[in-house]
Amino acid sequence: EDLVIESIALDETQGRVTIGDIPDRPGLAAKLFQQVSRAGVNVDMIVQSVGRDGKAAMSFTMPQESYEAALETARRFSREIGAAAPSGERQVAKLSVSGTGLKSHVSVAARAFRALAEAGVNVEMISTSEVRLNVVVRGDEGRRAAETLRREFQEELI
Amino acid sequence: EDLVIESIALDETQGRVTIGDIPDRPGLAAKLFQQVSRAGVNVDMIVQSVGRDGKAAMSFTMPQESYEAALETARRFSREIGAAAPSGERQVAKLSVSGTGLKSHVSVAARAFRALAEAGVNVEMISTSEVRLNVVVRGDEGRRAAETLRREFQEELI
Ligand SMILES: C[C@@H](O)[C@H](N)C(=O)O
Ligand SMILES: C[C@@H](O)[C@H](N)C(=O)O
Repeated sequence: EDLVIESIALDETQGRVTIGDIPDRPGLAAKLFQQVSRAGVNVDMIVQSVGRDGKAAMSFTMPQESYEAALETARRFSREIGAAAPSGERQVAKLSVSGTGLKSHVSVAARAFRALAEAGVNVEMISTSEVRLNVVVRGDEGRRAAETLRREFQEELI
Repeated sequence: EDLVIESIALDETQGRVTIGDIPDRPGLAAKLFQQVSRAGVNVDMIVQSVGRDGKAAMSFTMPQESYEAALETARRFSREIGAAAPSGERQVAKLSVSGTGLKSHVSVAARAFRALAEAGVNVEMISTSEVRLNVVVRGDEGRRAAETLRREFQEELI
């Protein structure tokens, strides 16, 4: 399948919250997102990598206007279950590379990460699926990151 | 926007590899996935949550027949950069809940996690976007997890 990039989008409207050292057993993700949902926070990305030594870390993003409510909810959750104190950023930049053929081109991810590295941009969060690569970087690096990715994929961009 | 669930899919064809304690600076994600790409491994999901104390963890999934090559590549990468020894599972179960209106219904994630928790299923990886919730669980819990989610969302499933 040919690689076709349909869009490279930059979203600067979100914040992110991260909680580490969450006990890695059934029910904790449910508890966190029930509390987040009850606080009226609309979550966009949720990311969790596999844990180690019985603990896992979760990051999630939300509209900036809900950042305070999300951080407050995460603090209460962490105290209740004994996880690490949450960290957060009021504004991050989410970059989304969407297209077809991504799945058979693992080099798309390698190329995107390589381009960002050469521009000195640190990748904070990654969440990919077969049709989309989502990367979160620091808020003040978003525009530079978007330009870098558009240059990298200009041949494949329709 | 109304919540409509279009599909709940179970994919039992993949394995996963996780690397912890990766130095959280530009270039490391690029290095890993260039090596993975050169090893001819087609990656499906890549997930990284925000790091702590200058270190981050990354998990990725691939077809089971590439599991050995992926684990070997990850071991070499970890030795070269001084990350933690990688862990892996030859077979995991990936559950994908796709639909429209997910973004405005954070309770979809909360409901999915709640249903899995009540079935005693531990969530190993999470990667969500506005149109899809992907969850990875242990290989032998996949069918039970899929049935649990189909029951939970039967009202909204078209
Ligand atoms: C860490 C969290 O995802 C936990 N494994 C759960 O299933 O809820
Ligand atoms: C951990 C890894 O993603 C690193 N932050 C990078 O940018 O490559």
